[in-house]
Amino acid sequence: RTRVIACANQKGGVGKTTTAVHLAVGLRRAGRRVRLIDLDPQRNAVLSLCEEDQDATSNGAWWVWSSCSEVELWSPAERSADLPASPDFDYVVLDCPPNLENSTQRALEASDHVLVPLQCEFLAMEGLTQILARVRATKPKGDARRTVHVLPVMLEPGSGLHQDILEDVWRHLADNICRTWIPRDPAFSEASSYGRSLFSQNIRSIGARAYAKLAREVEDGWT
Amino acid sequence: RTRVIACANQKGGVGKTTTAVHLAVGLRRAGRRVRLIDLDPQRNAVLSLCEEDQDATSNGAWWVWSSCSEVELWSPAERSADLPASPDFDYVVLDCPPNLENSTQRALEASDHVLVPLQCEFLAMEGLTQILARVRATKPKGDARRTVHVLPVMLEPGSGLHQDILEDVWRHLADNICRTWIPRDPAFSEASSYGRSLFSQNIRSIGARAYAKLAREVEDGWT
Ligand SMILES: Nc1ncnc2c1ncn2[C@@H]1O[C@H](COP(=O)(O)OP(=O)(O)OP(=O)(O)O)[C@@H](O)[C@H]1O
Ligand SMILES: Nc1ncnc2c1ncn2[C@@H]1O[C@H](COP(=O)(O)OP(=O)(O)OP(=O)(O)O)[C@@H](O)[C@H]1O
Ligand SMILES: [Mg+2]
Ligand SMILES: [Mg+2]
Repeated sequence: RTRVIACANQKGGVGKTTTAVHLAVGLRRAGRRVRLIDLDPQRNAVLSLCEEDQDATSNGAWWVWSSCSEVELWSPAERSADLPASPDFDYVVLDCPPNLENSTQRALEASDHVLVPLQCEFLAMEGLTQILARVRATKPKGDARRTVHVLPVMLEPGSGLHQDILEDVWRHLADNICRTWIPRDPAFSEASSYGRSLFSQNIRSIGARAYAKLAREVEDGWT
Repeated sequence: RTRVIACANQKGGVGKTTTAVHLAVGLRRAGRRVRLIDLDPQRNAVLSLCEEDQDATSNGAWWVWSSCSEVELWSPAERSADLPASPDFDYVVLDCPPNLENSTQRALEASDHVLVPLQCEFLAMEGLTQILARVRATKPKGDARRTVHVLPVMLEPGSGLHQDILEDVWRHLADNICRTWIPRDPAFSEASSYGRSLFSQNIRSIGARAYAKLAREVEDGWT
């Protein structure tokens, strides 16, 4: 059955788009059928994966970015478009904007799993309580319980502060934190400037390897 | 007369709050009367400058954070509160959320100057065209022309990519770019975790010095 994963966090610039893109492409590279949906009006996922922000085909309330070769990529043509039925897909990954308004709320309601990228910085940490509370308050989808997975991102191994924050998060959120964490890798910005994922730009980079590990963790560990 | 400065950029996590906070405190330390207004429902400016996110006094449609000793700090108690009249102030600094919706639009309309923090990363660069276009399309405030100032932030001196992007920006936006640029300084995150600006946490840090330089540039150079 199809599993819907929402990448959400109301804090800006914490790696939602980078995570949605690289998890989707990582799962696709593992042989899964994946649809990535960019719910941010800024269309950053589209910008990161298409060389020209101009190659979409209209499909009713949706744009289909067929020029994107790495994963099937859609974005809404109308603000409150209902999410498209995706029965032929193993995974649908939703990239959310930096707020908890309608798009994010609908993404949470449609999701089986919520992936919360977490930057180990004070302001990003403060926002974590709010998104976790919102996920818990979101009505369940059928019988199965919605699961939350916090993903530490942009980690700098040399930073004592990041280390302390990470240990703190492990203690408090033991059941809801991913085993994988994503290191800081300057190559992400460069890859997006070419309209490619880091898998396609440099598969040996530490960033690509980390998201490949996350894709395996999702495949093996999330039920 | 009072000069209103809006810190705006629809891209998330590019340093709007850090810039609004440190420009406001920097101008205050230069002897000016400054009011900082946090327009983001996430109240990150409040979190960065108050040890407890709980010490506000109500003033009609506004919260006044009197526990903040470094600068006068307000935030809205109602979503569409009109900006408070501030005739006794030399500067009003507005921290905007990561979008171009109502709060940001009203901030732009109220502003004499728009300060756009710019992270030298591909996705942040792509968004620049949009905010600049929105500022130009915003109706003028009286006779004076509204000015736009792009501020390069989180610059890593070792990064060739940042250097290239910066030179590119200088070429294209010569008249609208600040002379000051803000280096990456891990001390910002730590200072905010103590509810203090970096001026109060460590005035000798490269981050504090850079914002002191920006405050001087605003005082001397912006008309
Ligand atoms: N692990 C990483 N290492 C280095 N840079 C990264 C990493 N992850 C993301 N980035 C960069 O950090 C910036 C912010 O990331 P991204 O745009 O994915 O965050 P976001 O949460 O989607 O932002 P927004 O809130 O604006 O939607 C981008 O320029 C991106 O290329
Ligand atoms: N010059 C800098 N050096 C290092 N870290 C910085 C710098 N400026 C800001 N930061 C950190 O980067 C993160 C994002 O900055 P900030 O919250 O100010 O951005 P923002 O644009 O206001 O984000 P949002 O879109 O969520 O409102 C914060 O954790 C902040 O402490
Ligand atoms: Mg994004
Ligand atoms: Mg902010």
